[in-house]
Amino acid sequence: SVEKDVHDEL
Amino acid sequence: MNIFRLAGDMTHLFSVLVLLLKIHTIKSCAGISLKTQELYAIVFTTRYLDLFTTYISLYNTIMKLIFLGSSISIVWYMRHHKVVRRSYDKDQDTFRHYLLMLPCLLLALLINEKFTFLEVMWAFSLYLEAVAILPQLVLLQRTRNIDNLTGQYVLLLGAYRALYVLNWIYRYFTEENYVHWITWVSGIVQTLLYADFFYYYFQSWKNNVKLQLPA
Repeated sequence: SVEKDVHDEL
Repeated sequence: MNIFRLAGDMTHLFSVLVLLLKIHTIKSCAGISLKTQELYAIVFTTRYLDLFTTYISLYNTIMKLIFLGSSISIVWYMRHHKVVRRSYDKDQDTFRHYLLMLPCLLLALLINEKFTFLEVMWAFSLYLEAVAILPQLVLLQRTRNIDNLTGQYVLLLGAYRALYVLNWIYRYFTEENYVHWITWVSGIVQTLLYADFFYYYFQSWKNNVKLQLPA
């Protein structure tokens, strides 16, 4: 999925 | 965003505030490792390169800017501020921190989620963050009297890491396709490095005595 590729943590 | 993640980010933010408070109001950086602070500045600079390519949320952007700005300004204060730099324990802070960077870079080139510049830098920042606290822990061990602010700074940093581990466990069970092995393993290694410090911190707190680490 798209979300898996995005680092949304800091 | 779950409660563990938010609490983790907030303890991270508080740790930085405690350090800035010490530097700004007491004009002292005694007991703080410049080596660790330099590593953090490198960690956040290499990790947040995606600031220019990916928009996640306003929260995400603001926090990234805070961690970037604060880590760089702390290094600046410790190196160049005419009063603050005098309190730096230069002779005790001897960890050869640059030697940590090469293995982290090699590991990032070998193990990453994708072989792109941003992803290799992201992995590098995770590996480097895992070991960035080492100079600080060594300095604490050498410093006889650890002041409250320094103790609280390290405690908050450790709490931030521990809360992130809880956040990953929570996300793993509640989100589909949420698997980040590199982040998890380096994050757990990092958290374990604090375990020893935690032990002595709580002992001294329980016994109501000043924190002193064994030599």
